[in-house]
Amino acid sequence: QIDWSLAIHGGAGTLSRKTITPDDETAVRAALAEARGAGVSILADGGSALDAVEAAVRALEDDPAFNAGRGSTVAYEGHFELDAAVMDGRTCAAGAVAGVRTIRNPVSLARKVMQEGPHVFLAGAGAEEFASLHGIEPAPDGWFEVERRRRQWDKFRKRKSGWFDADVKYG
Amino acid sequence: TVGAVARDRHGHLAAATSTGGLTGKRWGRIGDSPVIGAGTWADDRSCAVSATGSGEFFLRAAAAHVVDQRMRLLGEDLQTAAEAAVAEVADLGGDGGLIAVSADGASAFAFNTRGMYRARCDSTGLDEIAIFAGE
Repeated sequence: QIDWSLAIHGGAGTLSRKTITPDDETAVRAALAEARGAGVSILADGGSALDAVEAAVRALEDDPAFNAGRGSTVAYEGHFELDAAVMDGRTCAAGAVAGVRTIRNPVSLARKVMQEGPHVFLAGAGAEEFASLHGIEPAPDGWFEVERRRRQWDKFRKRKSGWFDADVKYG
Repeated sequence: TVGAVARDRHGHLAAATSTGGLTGKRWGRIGDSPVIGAGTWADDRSCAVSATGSGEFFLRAAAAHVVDQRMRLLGEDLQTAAEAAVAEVADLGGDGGLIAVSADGASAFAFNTRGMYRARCDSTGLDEIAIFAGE
């Protein structure tokens, strides 16, 4: 009998022991453990699956090791565009946002859209306006930027065409 | 991309996915992560799913919803349905993976890449953190 259960991911791709340094591997495993712990502490105390997935994803968004929130990849013009979604299995209620640029934790905005918005999916400036009206925490200046992602973007700009997701091929 | 799926003590499921997308994306490109049924899905009757990978292919496969549909319509178990959904993505030319939990609390990983950052645990003591395929 399984009372509660949690699974998390931080992206998939061309991962091998040749492409990840031991230090990076240690950091990623620690980050996964922390995010898992954030969700488990809620579930083990009898909390909801919805609270658990939000807490776990917020932890992953705040960790620069992953392509979400802080540590996101850089878009063509040099800025950040973040997407997120939440779904509640009790009711099949859902909320999603796309192309937001100033929200520290897009997953929490997606949940707010689900619970307090009249629509399921908001994008761009409208999603940002909804966030402001509902007190969603903005990101501090420079929050999303990490050196590794900017180097990837520089490499991309030198190619002059196409798109790519550099070290973790996808995700 | 990052994601989480969970089943709580009351038997309820939830899923969440978040991403920065692709380096150099333009024209307002959106992948599967925020699209309900492609990269994110939860229904207490079957499963909760969060996906990561080549988003255009997960969109075309409606990958997360495929897991749900295979469980409910074909009676497949979670792991079988998850692997079948990733196989459908692969048939379209995509790669990546997904995580899922089912209404009975089982959990599953499925991916066709060389690795996926992943972890899972449950109330019975299951406790895993892994990166590479085969771990």
